[in-house]
Amino acid sequence: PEEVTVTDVTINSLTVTFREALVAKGFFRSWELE
Amino acid sequence: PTSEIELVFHPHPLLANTQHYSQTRYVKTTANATVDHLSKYLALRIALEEEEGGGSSLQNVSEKQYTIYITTAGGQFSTLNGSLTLELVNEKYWKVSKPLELYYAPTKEQ
Repeated sequence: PEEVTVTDVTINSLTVTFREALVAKGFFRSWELE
Repeated sequence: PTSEIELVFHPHPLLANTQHYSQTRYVKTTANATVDHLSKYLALRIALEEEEGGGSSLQNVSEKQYTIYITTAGGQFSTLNGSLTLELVNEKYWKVSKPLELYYAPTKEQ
């Protein structure tokens, strides 16, 4: 995908990373979207 | 290593104002993320996007602002408990090999 936004979120000392794309194609590699 | 969850995140078709919340979001995160992490992420992203447009600030961002739902076999929307990990949601509610589909709406005041 053209652009991926990376954001860290912390709750109760556990930080996880989220990545978001504007389109699924090329981003969701393990499962093919229709 | 922690496995990765791929999810498609839609505005709730009945509870979210689809003119305001029109965006379907394609998100990846780790399986140890909880529903509360996802809710807080959403609140943060929406606040950032509104800030870019001269809107609200990030000061009051909270995981309580949005409620996360999943559809059940009967087509009903079921509220997800904030403490559930996305790995558990995947195993307990979704069970199919395609991106986890979840829905969001602003939390209703009790």
